Amino acid sequence: EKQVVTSIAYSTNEAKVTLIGLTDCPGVAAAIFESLAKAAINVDMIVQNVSQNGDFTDLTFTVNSSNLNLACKMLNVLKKDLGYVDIISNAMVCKISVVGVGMRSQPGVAKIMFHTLAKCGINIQLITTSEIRISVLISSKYLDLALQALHTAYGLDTDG
Amino acid sequence: EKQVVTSIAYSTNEAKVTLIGLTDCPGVAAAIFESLAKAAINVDMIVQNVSQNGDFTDLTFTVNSSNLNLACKMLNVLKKDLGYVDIISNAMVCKISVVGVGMRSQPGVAKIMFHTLAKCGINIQLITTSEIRISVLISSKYLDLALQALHTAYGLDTDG
Ligand SMILES: C[C@@H](O)[C@H](N)C(=O)O
Ligand SMILES: C[C@@H](O)[C@H](N)C(=O)O
Repeated sequence: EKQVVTSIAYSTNEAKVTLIGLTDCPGVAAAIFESLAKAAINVDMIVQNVSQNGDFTDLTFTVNSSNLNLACKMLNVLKKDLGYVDIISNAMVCKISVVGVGMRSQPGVAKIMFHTLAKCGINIQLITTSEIRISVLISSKYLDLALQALHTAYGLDTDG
Repeated sequence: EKQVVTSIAYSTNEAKVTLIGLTDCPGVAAAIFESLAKAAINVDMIVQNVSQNGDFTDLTFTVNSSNLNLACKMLNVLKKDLGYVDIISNAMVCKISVVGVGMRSQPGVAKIMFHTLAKCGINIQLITTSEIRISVLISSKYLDLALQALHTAYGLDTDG
């Protein structure tokens, strides 16, 4: 597993916005991102999980912290249309990604990342993956601790 | 937005597994992926959203359909340790990804994808993104309809 991971990336200027209790039917996600696109707000991560019994689900996205207030304002306007229960946002987060081609065939890569963060007592707030990357959101106060621990765990420590 | 997207990828042999009501504290994700790694089960997508008030959250991952039963069996063993409420799984899903370098700076790319699926009456079950890709899980019965509509929406139709 260790050789597969070639680098650890991170970003600190992100803020997360979570819409709680969205109706899980076609068109809801489209309405959210139409309103953000209208305000020309760039979105980085988008995460939505499956709803338990097909009725409600939460959707989280991240924006540059400088756009956090505008994003929440745009979504407040949609509250009646979308019928979500609440919006929670938090700028004290950072994104950390473990990067490596071929990681899809290595179930141990995810295990090492989550295990390393757990050993540091760091709670994982959000997880999303792509073919060559696993990204998590954690509290920004743990950035340095997490980066050091992950570099060591994947054998990426620079010598000397 | 249209030029940014260069291709639409898909995969049909995936099955989703969702763990409902996991305790949201360090070590939980590690235990799940440790057990899957022990059984050498390759995982493709991993999606976990933020929990509302820091107590419980759901985690979804996808595996090759041939590993679905084994994955559920491994997780059933952990039920007492992890304390999750339920496991739901479904093999009738497919993953569709919109791919394009530089899409992070284009909020309209996500809007077009979600809007196009909504117009077809297709419900989005799960969303996850990376720097160059937006991926969704939808019911496998809509694969062809979704692929056609997305190719048209992003101007990727091959000339007659
Ligand atoms: C929640 C949202 O993704 C909804 N399922 C949709 O398709 O728009
Ligand atoms: C739910 C799970 O991700 C938990 N927050 C952890 O850190 O392991």
